[in-house]
Amino acid sequence: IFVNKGISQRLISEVEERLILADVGIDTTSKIIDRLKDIQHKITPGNEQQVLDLLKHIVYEILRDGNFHLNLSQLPCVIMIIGVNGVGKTLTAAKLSKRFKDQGMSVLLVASDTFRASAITQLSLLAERAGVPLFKQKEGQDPSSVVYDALSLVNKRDIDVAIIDTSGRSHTNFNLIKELQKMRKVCERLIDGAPHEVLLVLDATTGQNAFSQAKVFRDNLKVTGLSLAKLDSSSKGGIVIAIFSELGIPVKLVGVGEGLDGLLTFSPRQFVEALFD
Amino acid sequence: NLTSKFQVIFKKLRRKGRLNPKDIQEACRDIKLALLQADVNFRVVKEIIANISKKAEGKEVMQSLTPGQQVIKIVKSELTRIMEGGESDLNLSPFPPTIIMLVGLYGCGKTTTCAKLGYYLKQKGHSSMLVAADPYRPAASEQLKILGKRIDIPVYTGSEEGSPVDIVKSSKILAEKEMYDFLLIDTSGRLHIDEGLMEELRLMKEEISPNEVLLVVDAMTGQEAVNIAKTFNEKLDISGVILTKLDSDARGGAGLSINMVIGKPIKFVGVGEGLSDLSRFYPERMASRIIG
Ligand SMILES: Nc1nc2c(ncn2[C@@H]2O[C@H](COP(=O)(O)OP(=O)(O)OP(=O)(O)O)[C@@H](O)[C@H]2O)c(=O)[nH]1
Ligand SMILES: Nc1nc2c(ncn2[C@@H]2O[C@H](COP(=O)(O)OP(=O)(O)OP(=O)(O)O)[C@@H](O)[C@H]2O)c(=O)[nH]1
Ligand SMILES: [Mg+2]
Ligand SMILES: [Mg+2]
Repeated sequence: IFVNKGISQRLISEVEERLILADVGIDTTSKIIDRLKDIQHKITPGNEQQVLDLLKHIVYEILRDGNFHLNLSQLPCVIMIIGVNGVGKTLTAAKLSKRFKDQGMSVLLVASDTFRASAITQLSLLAERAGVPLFKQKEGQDPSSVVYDALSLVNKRDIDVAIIDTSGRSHTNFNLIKELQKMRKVCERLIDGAPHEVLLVLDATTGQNAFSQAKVFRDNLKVTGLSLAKLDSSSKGGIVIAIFSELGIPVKLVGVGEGLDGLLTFSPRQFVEALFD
Repeated sequence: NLTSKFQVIFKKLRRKGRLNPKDIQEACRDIKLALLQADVNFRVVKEIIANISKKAEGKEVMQSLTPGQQVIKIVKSELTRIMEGGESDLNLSPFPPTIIMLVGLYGCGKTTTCAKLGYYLKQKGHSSMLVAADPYRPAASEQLKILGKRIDIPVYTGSEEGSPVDIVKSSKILAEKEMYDFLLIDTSGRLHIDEGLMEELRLMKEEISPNEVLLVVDAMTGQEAVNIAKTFNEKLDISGVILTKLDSDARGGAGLSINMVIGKPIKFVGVGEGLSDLSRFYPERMASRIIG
């Protein structure tokens, strides 16, 4: 009945199912289960709570060394918000701007999505709600020129943080990836150390494709962190474990709701608890 | 991908001469991995593998000179079969307008799809009115208005203070009076676990008796796709699904899983941000995409 001394096969199957249903992915799930099997001599047969605690510990150990802080060591700080269509970039940009404003910093939101219908209006309304100034230009304008003009302004004024909201795009669209690269170069040219953060927004309800998104954006743009939006949904966002362990990108922010205060700093401890909830 | 993997596996199996059930089990493990990688739901995968392994142990495979190809054929036809059921055309109303409600999670593409659907129907010679029934998201009605203008299709936005249900009720009266062929309703994003917002949709459906309630689902949705679809289906008895953003490299296992679990057909797929980027759903193409 008890194969593997400490853990029954039934329990291993249950663990596998739970992790896969949490979008952890089959490869990472196998690695976690292998690690569990390595330390199963520590497990009292039949003690399921102990197995759960060990699992939490294993996942926590994978995530704990990430750098969860936003890089504000150099001001003015420039943050680019990127990601595929509809994941929550615009709302995240607004949430982040409110967080910095509440901390007493002077913030500028930059509306560089000059493509999608009503993107600029949407961010204007959110900026107004957040009480943060918005830099915007004409729809249809080259987003790089919007970034150029916005950051030229940052250099003249006493602005601490510039948050650049970008338009959604598929990571499989080569031209749109190039467009982001061009915007990144503008940041590098105009402001020392910019962009200090390139945050990739992922929708927590996304499955294994999130890994592909992270890999492509990282390989082409250097991503400094993830913002995991919509974690208030029923999805667990387990794919971020693989993204950190294999691509080295830590989660820095978590989006939990439509309100401007629905933004949390990533806590591996809380994430692990919720994962096995 | 699975096809090339199978070529390798079965090549070395062929050298052994006849296949035995253990070889089939090994192939099934690879199929399981491929399906999970494609975001097919874990429990759906179990059921599919059970069906496939039965068929794969039959003599078409065991005595075939190309067993790998045979197994791939079985997998493809099994996936296609799952996605083929149900009425994939739009349910039309005997008297205009045919009313279609678009519902779904945040950011899955409802507003864009609403306009795309209007354009698709226009190309077929039907008139539509789009309804911006999302008073919550900043600039949502402006977004639909702009899209409508691009394709010269009227957009009803209702009064500023109107609740979504009120907006939709008045839009129906107008659409009946003006005799539009279709009334296409864009609703706000919501979580399936938000009882209040799900109730709002149920009330809306009760008020206007739509001919279609289409669940819009992002093709990159992971394992929760099944729970999301189940909940929407329980509360609204949806009539079909639109799978969006298939122009990415998302394999779209969510679509298969939803089909399997709630048995409602995928009627359209979104394949880009442009208003002409909506096409009919082809189960066989989707099956190939999922296998990878
Ligand atoms: N519940 C919930 N909804 C969110 C969250 N983040 C964003 N949303 C919603 O998701 C939808 C899409 O958000 P946007 O900010 O427009 O997404 P985007 O990535 O900017 O979209 P595009 O610019 O069109 O690519 C909106 O309805 C937001 O209110 C979150 O953390 N929780
Ligand atoms: N690449 C691609 N993008 C799409 C597709 N359909 C919609 N989008 C994009 O996805 C993003 C979200 O689309 P919306 O129509 O605003 O989504 P929504 O469901 O109405 O969002 P909420 O109202 O906030 O819930 C936009 O950037 C759209 O252009 C598609 O098929 N392919
Ligand atoms: Mg946006
Ligand atoms: Mg919308």
